Amino acid sequence: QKTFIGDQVLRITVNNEEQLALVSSLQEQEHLNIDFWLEPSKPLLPIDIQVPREHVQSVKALLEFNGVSYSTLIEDLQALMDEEEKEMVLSHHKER
Amino acid sequence: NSQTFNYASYHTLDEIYTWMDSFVASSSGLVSKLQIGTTFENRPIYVLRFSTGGVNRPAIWINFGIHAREWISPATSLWFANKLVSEYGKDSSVSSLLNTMDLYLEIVTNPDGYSFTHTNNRMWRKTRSNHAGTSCKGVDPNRNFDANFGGPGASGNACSSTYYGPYVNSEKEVKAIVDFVTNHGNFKSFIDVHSYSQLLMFPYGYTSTKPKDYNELMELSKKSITALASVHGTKYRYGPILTTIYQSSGSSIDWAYDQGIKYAFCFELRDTGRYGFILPANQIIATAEETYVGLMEILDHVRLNPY
Repeated sequence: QKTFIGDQVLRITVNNEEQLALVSSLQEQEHLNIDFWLEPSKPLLPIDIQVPREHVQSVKALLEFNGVSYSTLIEDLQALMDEEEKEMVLSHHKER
Repeated sequence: NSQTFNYASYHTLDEIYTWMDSFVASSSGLVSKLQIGTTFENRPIYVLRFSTGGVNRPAIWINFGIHAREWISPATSLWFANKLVSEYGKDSSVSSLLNTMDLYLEIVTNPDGYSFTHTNNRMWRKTRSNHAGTSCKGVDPNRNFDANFGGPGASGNACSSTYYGPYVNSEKEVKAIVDFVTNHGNFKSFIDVHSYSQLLMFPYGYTSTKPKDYNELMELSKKSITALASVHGTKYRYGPILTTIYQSSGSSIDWAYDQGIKYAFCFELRDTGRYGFILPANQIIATAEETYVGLMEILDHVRLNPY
């Protein structure tokens, strides 16, 4: 089973077409293995990306270098999934 | 059984399929289960039909969870189905609707993908099909419909999460819907329920051209999201797909609209990004409650405005 330990979800806000193109180009860099949760569309609309742990620092550095603002929505994706699984297990054992 | 089922929890595909049978059995003949196809991995694709009789009545189609990881959509559908049965004969909107129209709910639109999110990869979006010429699996079913197929807003890269597939309707899950809706021939509304980002959208996604019913669809959207917000204060944006989020080709509601189904909508349920696809289970009921109210505004309008 695939795990997501240390994967982060970043919310990116681009201010202009140039920044939009930069973030869109991350889709083509397959080695980064970035999963776009909300696709790039137009400036000021949020873009959410799931970044594997090993690329978190480099992606953040790239955004910062280019003046693209972002925030971290999910610090550790696996921690949320563990919570989700715990809830499902609890629910199975709950008396109806 | 469907009365003691925990609607406030996420469930596996097997649990949902078992629920369907008990739900149908306890619905006093109001609901039946139809198999409209099989998936790439040979799982049955089911639709729940709500009908009080009549032959080829005008009908409403709602499918949930075409993108496998959007768990809140099928979770909402279960609650919605149960709510309809419990309100029939009590609530005038539900009763009038089901006395004049048939309603088809596709509870899990992408069963292979949904199962895969429970067993292998929680973040999986696509189907699980294999196509010649690539080692990457799966096609984005919501880019695989015959609506400017392969155009902007979809990817030709088989490894991408928005891969449009080798040809129109290449995905058995998509073909099943297309064949069923086409053969039925009397659908008046087609609604595709997704998550997240709190949006209510209508055609088009593949072109900036306004649909001919733009004004009516805008007004109805506003009415629906206003009603939805009255339940828990959840705010939605609304409008055509292209101007509300992004350009996308090959999507289900664009196809439906081009088939002549005027009331074609796409919901993006809670939330706006704090949890994304990992919306906590304690928000399932609240999401379902508000979605029910938003949906009923649309369904009421469809019933009252035959065409």
